[in-house]
Amino acid sequence: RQQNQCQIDRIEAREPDTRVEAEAGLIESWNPNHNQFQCAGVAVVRYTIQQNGLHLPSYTNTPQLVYIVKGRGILGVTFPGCPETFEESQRGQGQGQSQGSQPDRHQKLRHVREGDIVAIPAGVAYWSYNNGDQQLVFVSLLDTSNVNNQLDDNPRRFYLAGNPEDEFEQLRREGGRGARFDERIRERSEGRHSSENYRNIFKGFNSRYLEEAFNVDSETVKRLQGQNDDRNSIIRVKGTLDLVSPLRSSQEHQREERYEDERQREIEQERRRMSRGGRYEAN
Amino acid sequence: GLEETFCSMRLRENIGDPSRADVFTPQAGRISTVNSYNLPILRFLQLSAERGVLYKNAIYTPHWNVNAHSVMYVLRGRARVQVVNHMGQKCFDGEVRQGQIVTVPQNHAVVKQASSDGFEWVSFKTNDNAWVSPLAGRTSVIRALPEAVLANAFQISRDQARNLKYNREETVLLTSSTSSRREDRA
Repeated sequence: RQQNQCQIDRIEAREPDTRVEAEAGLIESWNPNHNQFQCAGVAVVRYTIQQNGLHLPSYTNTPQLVYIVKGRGILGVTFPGCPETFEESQRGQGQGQSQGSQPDRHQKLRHVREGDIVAIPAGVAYWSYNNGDQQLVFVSLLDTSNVNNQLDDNPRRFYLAGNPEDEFEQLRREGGRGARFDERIRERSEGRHSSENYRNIFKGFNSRYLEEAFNVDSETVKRLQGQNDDRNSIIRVKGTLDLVSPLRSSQEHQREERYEDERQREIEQERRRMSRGGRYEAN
Repeated sequence: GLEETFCSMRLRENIGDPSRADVFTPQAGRISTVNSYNLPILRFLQLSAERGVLYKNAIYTPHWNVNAHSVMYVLRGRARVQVVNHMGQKCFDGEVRQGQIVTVPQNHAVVKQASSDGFEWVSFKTNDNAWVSPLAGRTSVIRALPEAVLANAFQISRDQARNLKYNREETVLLTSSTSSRREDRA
């Protein structure tokens, strides 16, 4: 952090400076180059994900604290090297099942709802999905001055899919101040902004390496690189997202409540027996 | 009591010995790592290192360094290396050879493929417990994602998503269609 960054004459409440619209949502960010954010060494973004919207997997160069403002959803955080502990049983294996009917397995999913704070480490990829009946809104603070960020103080988001626009890139390029910045915001609001330069990280690799690394065909690699994909970073899921998840059914919930009631009754009976002076014999 | 602790701290760890490898694939190569778990003084230095050998045409899976920069010095052979930034643009795409250094910044995606001569390197990492996040292979982020997320994110079928997840069983060292086994002698 440079000297004098915290010599602020006047602090003002600020609305988001930029809006990036996507197929199924909206990303609004505050200009991280503004004095108050530079002083605090943070950047802030607000995400609005529509029903059945999926925010594509990405990671940032900073740790994040996320607050769920509204709605509920599913958060998938993928820690490298950790096992895929959410898995379907391998039913009917060895009975000539084709690969097409293999069960899915993936890393743990977290259900989030209004009021939750979620911590996401730097460099760890995550995605989120709105499975609720209203918009999912969350505010994310990116701690750019954190020791875990060894890059510069600019917040950066690395997308693993789609053809997304880094919400901070334009602000970063313009230095975030003065007329150039205002011009950029105007361009953006007038739809004159081109997202041609923004791609997911697979796009930077030669297709041949990806074909070899994943052992897949060139068509799959084209999709991986987001060619001809203009949905940006929040996409609308076709149908519903079919996940392996311990979402409790209401029936299961009722069964658990009944069990809990019975257990409480037993404890109460035991307590009464003991208070009548009966000798308690433990095993 | 300093002489019993700090003064006599172990300062040395050999990572060149093939038998000491932490990751080994007979067809692709090996990797040895030294970090603050096996050389505790590195906790003070907040640095670690990785020594790697890729056999002929083998690939170090596309990955990113989660919590460190990586400064790679080429010990032997040649490799094609690509480094990609957060905008999906190549920051480096070229062949590196013995005696050269390439810096891979934190979080930037990188892939390397050995030439027909093979490739050996040592990488210095700016974290005492540096870790990488592979993009392909058994421990990759793609494996950790639900099929449905992959299918929707990449606009592919469930079968294609399954192939993307499971077609590679190796962890980080991958054979290429032109790889060949090399006898590894100490």
